[in-house]
Amino acid sequence: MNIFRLTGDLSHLAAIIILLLKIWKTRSCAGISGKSQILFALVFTTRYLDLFSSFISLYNTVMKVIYIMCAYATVYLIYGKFKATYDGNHDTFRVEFLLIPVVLLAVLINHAFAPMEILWTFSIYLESVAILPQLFMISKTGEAETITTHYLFFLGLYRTLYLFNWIWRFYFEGFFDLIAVVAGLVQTILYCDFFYLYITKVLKGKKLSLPA
Amino acid sequence: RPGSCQKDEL
Repeated sequence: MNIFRLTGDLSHLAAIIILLLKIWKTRSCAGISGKSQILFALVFTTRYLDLFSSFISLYNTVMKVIYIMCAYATVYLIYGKFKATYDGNHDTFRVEFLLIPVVLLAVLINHAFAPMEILWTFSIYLESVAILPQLFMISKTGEAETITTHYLFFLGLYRTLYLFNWIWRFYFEGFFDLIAVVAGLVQTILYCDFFYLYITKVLKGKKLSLPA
Repeated sequence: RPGSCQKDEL
């Protein structure tokens, strides 16, 4: 555990909590892509199956359980409790265009051709692109609530910090996982445009809106 | 086992 890994995990946790609180406090999930949230729930479910097969640490177990529970709670709020506020008309990203290539890639390029390993690889690949329906929704409506941009910022920051974590682990532990690193790079790159808008607009007190 | 070492991450 190094500082990048820890702050990365906390950033991830912050993102998840910010989104849950936003929906809960405003009693609305307007502007949130339910499709992205379903994909994230799928990511956690397929990655954390090892909760049943191996114990790493109390920290590891607790964080995994929190992530999974929050992911399903978010999906429930969007498609259940606050369904009336869900903006399905703008959440039109074709998820099969992500899922099919990701399944194929996970079957073809993995560390070992075993069910658990393929599911883990699938979750890594899927996570790297799971935010696309959300970004697509924002580009379609041309704007995002400020609290939604904070969510996206912490979610993007998390994988960026993991990149530094992997550099650290490469030098000090000889650890290197090509699949995680490449997927993490892709994931981070997808946020670059958003990071730019966040820094130049939101942090200066302006609402994030895109030119028509 | 290849690829098993990273499973301590989240």
